[in-house]
Amino acid sequence: KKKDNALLRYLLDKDDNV
Amino acid sequence: SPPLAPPGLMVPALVLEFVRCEQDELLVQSKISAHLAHLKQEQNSRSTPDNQEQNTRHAAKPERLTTFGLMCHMADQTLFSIVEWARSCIFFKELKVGDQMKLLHNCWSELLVLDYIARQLQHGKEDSVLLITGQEVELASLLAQAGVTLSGMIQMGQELVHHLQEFQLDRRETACLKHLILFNPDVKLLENQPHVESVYEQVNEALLEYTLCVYPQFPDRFNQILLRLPELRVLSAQAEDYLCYKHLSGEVPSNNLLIEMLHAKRT
Repeated sequence: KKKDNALLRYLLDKDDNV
Repeated sequence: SPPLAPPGLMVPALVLEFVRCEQDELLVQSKISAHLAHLKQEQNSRSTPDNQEQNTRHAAKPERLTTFGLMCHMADQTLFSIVEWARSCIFFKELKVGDQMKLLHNCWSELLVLDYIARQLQHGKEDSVLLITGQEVELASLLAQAGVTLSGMIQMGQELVHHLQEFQLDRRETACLKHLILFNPDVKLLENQPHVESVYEQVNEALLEYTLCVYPQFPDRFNQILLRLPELRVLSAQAEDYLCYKHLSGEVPSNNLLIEMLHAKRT
Protein backbone atom coordinates (compact mmCIF):
# COMPACT_ATOMS: atom_id res chain seq x y z
CA LYS A 1 0.00 0.00 0.00
CA LYS A 2 2.83 2.40 0.88
CA LYS A 3 4.38 1.90 -2.51
CA ASP A 4 1.03 2.75 -4.11
CA ASN A 5 1.10 6.14 -2.43
CA ALA A 6 4.68 7.00 -3.28
CA LEU A 7 3.96 9.79 -5.77
CA LEU A 8 1.44 11.62 -3.60
CA ARG A 9 3.74 11.32 -0.56
CA TYR A 10 6.60 12.72 -2.61
CA LEU A 11 4.47 15.64 -3.82
CA LEU A 12 3.35 16.47 -0.28
CA ASP A 13 6.78 15.97 1.27
CA LYS A 14 8.89 17.89 -1.21
CA ASP A 15 10.36 21.25 -0.22
CA ASP A 16 9.18 20.69 3.33
CA ASN A 17 12.66 21.15 4.75
CA VAL A 18 13.46 24.23 2.69
CA SER B 1 -16.77 38.34 -11.06
CA PRO B 2 -18.74 38.13 -7.81
CA PRO B 3 -20.79 41.14 -6.80
CA LEU B 4 -19.36 43.54 -4.28
CA ALA B 5 -20.49 43.30 -0.70
CA PRO B 6 -23.05 45.99 0.15
CA PRO B 7 -21.48 49.11 1.68
CA GLY B 8 -20.66 48.68 5.32
CA LEU B 9 -20.54 44.89 5.12
CA MET B 10 -17.35 42.89 4.91
CA VAL B 11 -16.56 39.75 2.97
CA PRO B 12 -15.33 37.27 5.63
CA ALA B 13 -11.54 37.23 5.87
CA LEU B 14 -11.48 33.49 5.40
CA VAL B 15 -13.26 33.77 2.05
CA LEU B 16 -10.73 36.36 0.90
CA GLU B 17 -7.91 34.05 2.01
CA PHE B 18 -9.40 31.19 -0.02
CA VAL B 19 -9.62 33.39 -3.10
CA ARG B 20 -6.00 34.42 -2.56
CA CYS B 21 -5.05 30.73 -2.63
CA GLU B 22 -6.70 30.16 -5.99
CA GLN B 23 -4.26 29.25 -8.71
CA ASP B 24 -3.51 31.34 -11.76
CA GLU B 25 -5.74 29.62 -14.32
CA LEU B 26 -3.66 30.69 -17.30
CA LEU B 27 -0.52 29.34 -15.69
CA VAL B 28 -2.15 25.96 -14.98
CA GLN B 29 -3.57 25.93 -18.50
CA SER B 30 -0.20 26.58 -20.11
CA LYS B 31 1.59 24.01 -17.92
CA ILE B 32 -0.89 21.27 -18.77
CA SER B 33 -1.01 22.20 -22.45
CA ALA B 34 2.77 22.04 -22.61
CA HIS B 35 2.79 18.65 -20.90
CA LEU B 36 0.22 17.23 -23.32
CA ALA B 37 2.02 18.71 -26.32
CA HIS B 38 5.18 17.00 -25.11
CA LEU B 39 3.34 13.68 -24.80
CA LYS B 40 1.96 13.98 -28.33
CA GLN B 41 5.35 14.91 -29.70
CA GLU B 42 6.91 11.92 -27.98
CA GLN B 43 4.26 9.72 -29.47
CA ASN B 44 4.74 11.10 -32.96
CA SER B 45 8.48 10.60 -32.83
CA ARG B 46 7.93 7.03 -31.71
CA SER B 47 5.58 6.23 -34.55
CA THR B 48 8.01 7.47 -37.24
CA PRO B 49 9.90 4.53 -38.82
CA ASP B 50 13.13 6.59 -38.84
CA ASN B 51 13.20 6.50 -35.09
CA GLN B 52 13.57 2.80 -34.64
CA GLU B 53 16.27 3.26 -32.04
CA GLN B 54 14.10 5.61 -30.04
CA ASN B 55 11.29 3.12 -30.29
CA THR B 56 13.40 0.57 -28.50
CA ARG B 57 14.39 3.02 -25.83
CA HIS B 58 10.77 3.80 -25.11
CA ALA B 59 9.76 0.17 -25.29
CA ALA B 60 8.75 0.18 -21.63
CA LYS B 61 5.99 2.69 -22.34
CA PRO B 62 4.29 1.54 -25.50
CA GLU B 63 1.12 3.52 -24.89
CA ARG B 64 -0.99 4.51 -27.80
CA LEU B 65 -2.54 7.87 -27.03
CA THR B 66 -6.28 7.61 -27.63
CA THR B 67 -8.70 10.47 -26.99
CA PHE B 68 -9.64 8.77 -23.74
CA GLY B 69 -5.96 8.34 -22.85
CA LEU B 70 -5.40 12.04 -23.50
CA MET B 71 -8.31 12.90 -21.21
CA CYS B 72 -6.74 10.71 -18.51
CA HIS B 73 -3.45 12.56 -18.86
CA MET B 74 -5.39 15.81 -18.59
CA ALA B 75 -7.12 14.62 -15.41
CA ASP B 76 -3.78 13.39 -14.07
CA GLN B 77 -2.16 16.78 -14.61
CA THR B 78 -5.18 18.49 -13.09
CA LEU B 79 -4.65 16.31 -10.01
CA PHE B 80 -1.09 17.59 -9.74
CA SER B 81 -2.41 21.15 -9.71
CA ILE B 82 -5.04 20.17 -7.12
CA VAL B 83 -2.29 18.83 -4.85
CA GLU B 84 -0.35 22.07 -5.33
CA TRP B 85 -3.46 24.06 -4.48
CA ALA B 86 -4.09 22.04 -1.32
CA ARG B 87 -0.48 22.50 -0.23
CA SER B 88 -0.88 26.26 -0.51
CA CYS B 89 -3.82 26.24 1.92
CA ILE B 90 -2.85 27.48 5.38
CA PHE B 91 -5.07 24.94 7.16
CA PHE B 92 -3.74 22.06 5.08
CA LYS B 93 -0.15 23.00 5.89
CA GLU B 94 -0.87 22.49 9.57
CA LEU B 95 -1.56 18.79 9.01
CA LYS B 96 1.00 16.02 8.88
CA VAL B 97 1.59 14.37 5.52
CA GLY B 98 -0.28 11.24 6.63
CA ASP B 99 -3.45 13.22 7.29
CA GLN B 100 -2.97 15.27 4.12
CA MET B 101 -2.85 12.05 2.13
CA LYS B 102 -5.99 10.70 3.76
CA LEU B 103 -7.90 13.88 2.97
CA LEU B 104 -6.77 13.90 -0.66
CA HIS B 105 -7.44 10.19 -1.13
CA ASN B 106 -10.96 10.82 0.05
CA CYS B 107 -11.79 13.78 -2.16
CA TRP B 108 -9.57 13.80 -5.27
CA SER B 109 -12.37 12.81 -7.63
CA GLU B 110 -14.80 15.32 -6.11
CA LEU B 111 -12.23 18.07 -6.55
CA LEU B 112 -11.63 16.96 -10.13
CA VAL B 113 -15.35 17.06 -10.87
CA LEU B 114 -15.76 20.44 -9.16
CA ASP B 115 -12.84 21.77 -11.19
CA TYR B 116 -14.59 20.62 -14.36
CA ILE B 117 -17.97 22.02 -13.25
CA ALA B 118 -16.49 25.38 -12.23
CA ARG B 119 -14.79 25.68 -15.61
CA GLN B 120 -18.07 25.05 -17.41
CA LEU B 121 -19.77 27.66 -15.21
CA GLN B 122 -17.24 30.25 -16.32
CA HIS B 123 -17.46 29.03 -19.90
CA GLY B 124 -21.20 29.57 -19.83
CA LYS B 125 -22.07 27.74 -23.07
CA GLU B 126 -24.56 24.90 -23.13
CA ASP B 127 -23.49 23.30 -26.40
CA SER B 128 -19.79 22.95 -25.70
CA VAL B 129 -17.41 22.16 -22.87
CA LEU B 130 -14.16 23.91 -22.05
CA LEU B 131 -11.15 21.72 -21.25
CA ILE B 132 -8.43 22.72 -18.79
CA THR B 133 -6.15 23.24 -21.80
CA GLY B 134 -8.43 25.99 -23.07
CA GLN B 135 -9.76 23.85 -25.91
CA GLU B 136 -13.47 24.01 -26.58
CA VAL B 137 -15.18 20.74 -27.51
CA GLU B 138 -18.68 20.53 -28.97
CA LEU B 139 -20.94 18.67 -26.57
CA ALA B 140 -22.60 16.79 -29.44
CA SER B 141 -19.26 15.48 -30.70
CA LEU B 142 -18.23 14.49 -27.18
CA LEU B 143 -21.49 12.59 -26.62
CA ALA B 144 -21.21 10.92 -30.03
CA GLN B 145 -17.77 9.52 -29.13
CA ALA B 146 -18.67 8.50 -25.58
CA GLY B 147 -20.35 5.24 -24.60
CA VAL B 148 -23.55 5.03 -22.56
CA THR B 149 -21.84 5.38 -19.15
CA LEU B 150 -19.65 8.32 -20.07
CA SER B 151 -22.52 10.07 -21.88
CA GLY B 152 -24.65 9.72 -18.77
CA MET B 153 -21.94 11.28 -16.64
CA ILE B 154 -21.38 14.15 -19.06
CA GLN B 155 -25.11 14.85 -19.05
CA MET B 156 -25.30 14.67 -15.27
CA GLY B 157 -22.40 17.12 -15.19
CA GLN B 158 -24.26 19.47 -17.52
CA GLU B 159 -27.32 19.31 -15.25
CA LEU B 160 -25.20 20.20 -12.26
CA VAL B 161 -23.65 23.10 -14.19
CA HIS B 162 -27.15 24.22 -15.12
CA HIS B 163 -28.33 24.13 -11.49
CA LEU B 164 -25.36 26.17 -10.37
CA GLN B 165 -25.78 28.58 -13.26
CA GLU B 166 -29.34 29.25 -12.17
CA PHE B 167 -28.16 30.95 -9.04
CA GLN B 168 -24.81 32.04 -10.45
CA LEU B 169 -22.44 30.41 -8.01
CA ASP B 170 -19.54 32.84 -7.79
CA ARG B 171 -15.79 32.22 -7.55
CA ARG B 172 -15.62 32.92 -3.85
CA GLU B 173 -18.33 30.36 -3.18
CA THR B 174 -16.55 27.86 -5.42
CA ALA B 175 -13.36 28.41 -3.41
CA CYS B 176 -15.31 27.69 -0.20
CA LEU B 177 -16.80 24.53 -1.70
CA LYS B 178 -13.33 23.26 -2.54
CA HIS B 179 -12.34 23.65 1.10
CA LEU B 180 -15.53 21.99 2.35
CA ILE B 181 -14.72 19.02 0.12
CA LEU B 182 -11.07 18.85 1.16
CA PHE B 183 -11.68 19.14 4.89
CA ASN B 184 -14.29 16.42 5.08
CA PRO B 185 -14.90 15.64 8.76
CA ASP B 186 -16.19 12.17 7.83
CA VAL B 187 -12.68 10.99 6.92
CA LYS B 188 -11.71 8.40 9.50
CA LEU B 189 -8.46 7.62 11.34
CA LEU B 190 -6.98 11.07 11.09
CA GLU B 191 -4.27 11.98 13.52
CA ASN B 192 -5.68 15.47 13.86
CA GLN B 193 -9.42 14.97 13.49
CA PRO B 194 -10.32 18.04 15.62
CA HIS B 195 -8.40 20.30 13.26
CA VAL B 196 -10.24 19.00 10.20
CA GLU B 197 -13.60 19.31 11.97
CA SER B 198 -12.79 22.83 13.09
CA VAL B 199 -11.72 23.94 9.60
CA TYR B 200 -14.89 22.43 8.14
CA GLU B 201 -17.00 24.37 10.63
CA GLN B 202 -15.10 27.58 9.98
CA VAL B 203 -15.56 27.25 6.22
CA ASN B 204 -19.27 26.56 6.69
CA GLU B 205 -19.66 29.66 8.84
CA ALA B 206 -17.66 31.81 6.43
CA LEU B 207 -19.72 30.64 3.45
CA LEU B 208 -22.99 31.25 5.31
CA GLU B 209 -21.85 34.71 6.36
CA TYR B 210 -20.67 35.45 2.83
CA THR B 211 -23.94 34.43 1.14
CA LEU B 212 -26.02 36.40 3.67
CA CYS B 213 -23.81 39.43 3.25
CA VAL B 214 -23.51 39.49 -0.54
CA TYR B 215 -26.85 37.94 -1.49
CA PRO B 216 -29.19 39.13 1.31
CA GLN B 217 -32.17 38.85 -1.05
CA PHE B 218 -31.65 35.04 -1.17
CA PRO B 219 -31.58 33.84 2.45
CA ASP B 220 -31.70 30.20 1.33
CA ARG B 221 -28.69 30.49 -0.95
CA PHE B 222 -26.29 28.80 1.47
CA ASN B 223 -28.51 25.69 1.72
CA GLN B 224 -29.02 25.63 -2.02
CA ILE B 225 -25.26 25.57 -2.52
CA LEU B 226 -24.71 22.80 0.02
CA LEU B 227 -27.47 20.74 -1.61
CA ARG B 228 -25.29 20.39 -4.68
CA LEU B 229 -22.52 18.60 -2.79
CA PRO B 230 -24.25 15.19 -2.65
CA GLU B 231 -24.86 15.43 -6.42
CA LEU B 232 -21.20 16.17 -6.93
CA ARG B 233 -20.31 13.19 -4.77
CA VAL B 234 -22.53 10.86 -6.79
CA LEU B 235 -20.97 12.05 -10.02
CA SER B 236 -17.44 11.66 -8.71
CA ALA B 237 -18.18 8.14 -7.43
CA GLN B 238 -19.49 7.23 -10.86
CA ALA B 239 -16.39 8.69 -12.48
CA GLU B 240 -14.18 6.63 -10.16
CA ASP B 241 -16.07 3.43 -10.97
CA TYR B 242 -15.80 4.21 -14.66
CA LEU B 243 -12.07 4.88 -14.41
CA CYS B 244 -11.59 1.69 -12.45
CA TYR B 245 -13.40 -0.28 -15.13
CA LYS B 246 -11.34 1.39 -17.87
CA HIS B 247 -8.19 0.76 -15.87
CA LEU B 248 -9.00 -2.94 -15.56
CA SER B 249 -9.49 -3.14 -19.30
CA GLY B 250 -6.09 -1.51 -19.77
CA GLU B 251 -7.28 1.77 -21.22
CA VAL B 252 -5.98 4.16 -18.60
CA PRO B 253 -2.35 5.26 -19.02
CA SER B 254 -0.30 3.74 -16.23
CA ASN B 255 2.23 5.06 -13.73
CA ASN B 256 0.58 8.30 -12.85
CA LEU B 257 -1.08 10.10 -9.97
CA LEU B 258 -4.57 9.31 -11.26
CA ILE B 259 -3.96 5.57 -11.01
CA GLU B 260 -2.27 5.96 -7.66
CA MET B 261 -5.31 7.76 -6.25
CA LEU B 262 -7.63 5.18 -7.74
CA HIS B 263 -5.64 2.38 -6.09
CA ALA B 264 -5.36 4.12 -2.74
CA LYS B 265 -9.10 4.35 -2.29
CA ARG B 266 -9.79 0.80 -3.44
CA THR B 267 -7.22 -0.95 -1.25
